[in-house]
Amino acid sequence: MEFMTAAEIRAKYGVLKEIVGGGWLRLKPGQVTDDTEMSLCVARAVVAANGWSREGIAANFAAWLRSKPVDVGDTCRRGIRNYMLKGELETPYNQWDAGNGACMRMLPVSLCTLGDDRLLARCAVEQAHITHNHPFSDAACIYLGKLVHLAVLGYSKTRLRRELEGLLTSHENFRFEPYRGLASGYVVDTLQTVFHYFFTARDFEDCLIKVVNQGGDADTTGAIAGMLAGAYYGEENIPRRWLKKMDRKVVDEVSLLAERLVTLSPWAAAR
Amino acid sequence: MKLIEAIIKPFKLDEVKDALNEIGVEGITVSEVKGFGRQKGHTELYRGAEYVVDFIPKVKIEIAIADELAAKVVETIENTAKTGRIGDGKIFVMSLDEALRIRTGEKGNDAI
Amino acid sequence: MKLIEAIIKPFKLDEVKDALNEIGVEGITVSEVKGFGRQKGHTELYRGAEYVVDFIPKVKIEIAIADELAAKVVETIENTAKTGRIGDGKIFVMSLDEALRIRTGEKGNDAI
Amino acid sequence: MKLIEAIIKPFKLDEVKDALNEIGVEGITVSEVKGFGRQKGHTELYRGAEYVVDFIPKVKIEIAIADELAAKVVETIENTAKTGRIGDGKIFVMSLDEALRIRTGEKGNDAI
Ligand SMILES: Nc1ncnc2c1ncn2[C@@H]1O[C@H](COP(=O)(O)OP(=O)(O)O)[C@@H](O)[C@H]1O
Ligand SMILES: Nc1ncnc2c1ncn2[C@@H]1O[C@H](COP(=O)(O)OP(=O)(O)O)[C@@H](O)[C@H]1O
Ligand SMILES: Nc1ncnc2c1ncn2[C@@H]1O[C@H](COP(=O)(O)OP(=O)(O)O)[C@@H](O)[C@H]1O
Ligand SMILES: [Mg+2]
Ligand SMILES: [Mg+2]
Repeated sequence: MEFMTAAEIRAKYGVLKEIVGGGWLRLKPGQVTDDTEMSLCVARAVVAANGWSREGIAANFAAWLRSKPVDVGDTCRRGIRNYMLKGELETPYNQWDAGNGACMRMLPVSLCTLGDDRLLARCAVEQAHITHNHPFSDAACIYLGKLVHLAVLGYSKTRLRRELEGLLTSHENFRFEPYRGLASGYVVDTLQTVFHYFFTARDFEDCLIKVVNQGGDADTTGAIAGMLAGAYYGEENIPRRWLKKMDRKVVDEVSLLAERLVTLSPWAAAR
Repeated sequence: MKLIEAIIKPFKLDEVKDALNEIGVEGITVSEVKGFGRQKGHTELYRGAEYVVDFIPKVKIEIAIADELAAKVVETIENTAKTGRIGDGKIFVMSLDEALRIRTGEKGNDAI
Repeated sequence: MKLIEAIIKPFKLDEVKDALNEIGVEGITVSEVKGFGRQKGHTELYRGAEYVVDFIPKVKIEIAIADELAAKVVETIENTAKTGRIGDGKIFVMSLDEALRIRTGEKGNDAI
Repeated sequence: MKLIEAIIKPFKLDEVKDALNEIGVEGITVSEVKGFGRQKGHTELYRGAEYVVDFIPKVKIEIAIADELAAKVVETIENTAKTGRIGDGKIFVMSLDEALRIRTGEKGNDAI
């Protein structure tokens, strides 16, 4: 659905509810792309280092870039290339860096920082700045992390919505009520789409179907919605038929890494 | 920003592309050209046949790149495209006043 | 004077030429090139297997133009060649030290 | 160093190459291009047939040359490529920041 408009999707699929592959990258059903692969880079680096490692994450990003992935965002490529050629772990501030590329990697960051807001904020921004250096992206990453923390710890949607008010107060532009229907790669549009459907959906499947059928930067809005809805509704709420179509190796690795990341968190250490 | 123009032996294209990929460079524009060189009457292998003709098929690669990365790109092409035999080609570096990505309107280093 | 080099999707050539004519630009030089970038190649069937041809045909347009008209030319190409989908291409602007019309020997802005 | 780019009528290529050899220039890179000119609907002779089409086949010659030889090269091409009839073409001169001979690693004037 990536790069299609909502109207184009409606015309072609009605409402797409199944994993069918295809699209501009000609993917096989269940094949993952940059959102998942970059998240795996983060997760693997943290697990390998038994803790946060900005250098390890950057090195994994570089190895991933060299492996000729099926797609790489323009901003991500530039940031990783600067690391490869100049060893820079932080790209300079850029007014055009307000894309969603750093947000889509927030799940492993959230898991390994569970229980510590300050650690979350520091790690969220450190990994973001490898490719994206912009206050909107920073704020979005931090708040996605906070919402995942609350969701994983079992808090209600109302509690999550109250937490989010902090972002909406400091950054009015993220307000999503009324929802404008924009789902582009601009981090504000992406998060508005994710928040609008997450807070009004009835379950994981409903949330994801609605987000993805909005089109635009659908692989990333879907990934971020999946992160929030997955944390909130839990594993058992993920449709069986979707899981069956996923690349088996990826599913297994993600499950393993997720558990390891949580055991590395301050929350686990405190138990 | 710089525009790097490299004239290389055609069979070296894939190797050069792979080497550029190793340093994170993927966007390039390629054209088929004919080379006339200082060395006369040398033979070159092209599609399995030996040529003793005045022009030799070459490939031209154009790469727009940020100033600070240009030297690395030149070095990479040089190391990969070299065979040590006549006709290996040239690399030229020009300054760009402006670059623009048509799809998004991004300019400067964000365009490439 | 500037030399504007635009790499665009081939089907956009006529539209871009017309748009340039509209702003009084008629002299251009065009070549067929191969693009490598984020846009992926088409698939072809070869010996029963599907494989991706990694390059995409593009068209390169070169336009020498007076300094004061360069921005307008860039804007015109950008607006016409854009589809909003990956692979729309690039526009590069370089400085020319000199331009000459061979037929008349005219130099500078009178040459182009 | 300069990069000289000349767009000329295809039948003039051999004559221009010979004239350049006469002044000691042997290394050039040539490509086939399509020209669109200010004069609409004019006819040109190409391979014995008269064309009244919007594009005309041209040949582009690129020559990297030391600064002090650039004027001579431009003059040589101009005198040889000229027929006095529409479509004779253009010569553009650009500055090169760097030139490198891939085979030897030589830079600057030793590269070309
Ligand atoms: N001065 C020049 N300007 C532009 N292209 C050149 C120049 N000299 C050589 N070339 C290109 O480089 C190619 C290799 O040049 P040649 O002289 O045969 O060998 P080498 O680069 O090994 O010295 C030529 O076929 C031509 O395409
Ligand atoms: N750095 C570059 N230097 C020269 N040409 C490039 C460069 N990057 C891209 N191109 C050309 O632009 C075309 C489009 O680039 P691509 O990355 O596919 O999409 P987009 O321009 O939409 O970002 C490529 O096929 C290639 O011809
Ligand atoms: N502004 C320009 N930029 C780039 N190439 C040009 C430009 N104007 C003309 N050309 C090239 O020069 C060729 C001859 O131009 P044309 O206008 O037909 O005749 P003349 O050069 O005799 O005035 C064209 O076919 C085209 O290849
Ligand atoms: Mg993607
Ligand atoms: Mg995306």
